[in-house]
Order: sequence, then structure tokens, then C-alpha cells
Amino acid sequence: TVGCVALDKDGNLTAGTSTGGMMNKRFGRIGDSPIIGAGTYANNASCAVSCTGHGEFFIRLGVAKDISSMMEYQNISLEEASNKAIDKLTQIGGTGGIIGLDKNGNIVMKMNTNGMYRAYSNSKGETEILIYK
Amino acid sequence: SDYAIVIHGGAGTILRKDFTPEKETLYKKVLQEALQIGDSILRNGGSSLDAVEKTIRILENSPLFNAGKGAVFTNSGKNELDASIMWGKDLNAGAVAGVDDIKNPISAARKVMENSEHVMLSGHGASEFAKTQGLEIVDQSYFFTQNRWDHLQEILKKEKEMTPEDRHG
Repeated sequence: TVGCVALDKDGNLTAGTSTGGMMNKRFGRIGDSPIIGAGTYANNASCAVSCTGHGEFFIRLGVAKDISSMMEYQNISLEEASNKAIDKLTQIGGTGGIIGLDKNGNIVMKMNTNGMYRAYSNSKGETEILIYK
Repeated sequence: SDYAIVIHGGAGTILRKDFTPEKETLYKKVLQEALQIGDSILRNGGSSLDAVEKTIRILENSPLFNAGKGAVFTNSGKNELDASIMWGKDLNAGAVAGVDDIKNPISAARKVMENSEHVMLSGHGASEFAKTQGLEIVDQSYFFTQNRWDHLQEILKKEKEMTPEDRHG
């Protein structure tokens, strides 16, 4: 799975995710990537999120929308909401990671696996490419 | 920040011992290329929608990642791709699922969002829609990569159950 979230100069957030699905899948299995709210979500009022991992768990938790909702209803930061989402994922046995951006340009890259291919850059000139945890 | 962009290429069991320096450089090069495309669009005042689509297309076109070219194989030896996109400005969204001949599914997802009254299209119908939108349609063989194929054969041969270690996003 690959994904991207971005905040433009007009303050608009976008999230996108694309995947080949799960190796050896059958019966037309679909994971979380194409399901809005599970693997992908964006709302200018809160954040943009793209997920990767074991899709069935992300679908059951509605992870991407859950992060946005926690920010809106609990008035917590993207960082805090993302940590809670990964905790929920871990508790039910799911594995994977998320990337996110809030309306102020704050970045999160969270996972409960050994690693995640990930990178970011911003208008401050900050940029980083990471693979391992 | 005035603008920002974050990308991922999947999560899973990524161990340093499995990565030669050359392999690590290869992955970082593609991530860097994808990031630069998106950063450039945003720096020049482009929309986050354009940045996300163009960035993901780079990753889809790389055989290193499980999306587009480089997608894993289904049990029947096919590639079935899914993608979605959502714009935070108006909560508009689009997605395609189970498509097997659209070169860049993320672009198809955007077309669904912008040019259809639906959110998600699947399978053959999604491909038919993509054709009407002028998107590039490719033969199934475009998505073939030897290492993914070998991995599927290994799994089928051993008839083993999938474990968390087999899942890479």
C-alpha cells in the first residue's frame, strides 16, 4: 500500500491511498484502502489520514475517520488521536500504520509494526525519509 | 506550515537484516522522487489534491511498492487494485476497488470523485468508467513483477496460512 496526505497554501487537506491488496487474497476481497473513513479520510476542520496494514482491522475500527472524530469531539491533537487509534488497533490484534497531517501542518507517522516506508517535507524546509521504526 | 506533505509506502516487517545498503538506497530514491513531486506542486501554489494524486502515481509506477506496478498477486494469479482519495475542503471523495487494468488507480479514484455522482466504483464497471475519462488502460502483464510472482508460488506451494509476517500493507 502507498499513501499521501497534503496541506496546500489555501489550507485544504487531501488524503489518498492506493494498494494491490493482500497477497493470495480470494473471493474479491477488498481491504480498507478504498473505503472512505477506514483507510482514507480528510476534513479541513481536523486532519487528513492515510492508512496501511491489515485492512480488516482498519475497516472494523474505521481508523481514519476515528482519528478525525477524536480530534473534533475530544478536542485533542492529531498526535494524541493517532496514538489512541494505534492503541485501539493493537488491542484487537491489528497491525499497520498511519500517516496524518492536521490543518496547522503538524505531521504524524505512527505504526505498531517494525517499520514503515515513510517521508515528509514542508514549507519550513524540513524533510526526512524513514524506513525502520 | 504554509504547506506540508507526508507519504508512506506500506508498513510491515521491515528488518534491517533484510535490507542491503543498495536496496535501502533504491527505496529511498523512489520515496524522495515522490516527495519532491508533491512538494514542488505545493510550493508553487498547487492544490493538495494535485499533490496527492501526482505523488501517489510515482509510487504506483514503481515496482518496489504494493500498488500499481508491483502489486501483489491474488490466489488466482491476478493483480487487483484499490484506491481512494478525499478532499478535506468539501468532504468529497472517490474510490475504485478490484480493478485490474487501470494503470494508475489513484487517478481513477479522483475521476470518480470529480466526474461521477458516486463515491466508489468496482471491478469491470470501474474500468469502463476509467476508459470514458481517458485514463490509461494497460494489459494485466504490465503489473507483473517476478519477485511478487515467486512469493505467491512459494505461498501456494507450501499451502501455508498467512501470518502477520506475510502482510506488508
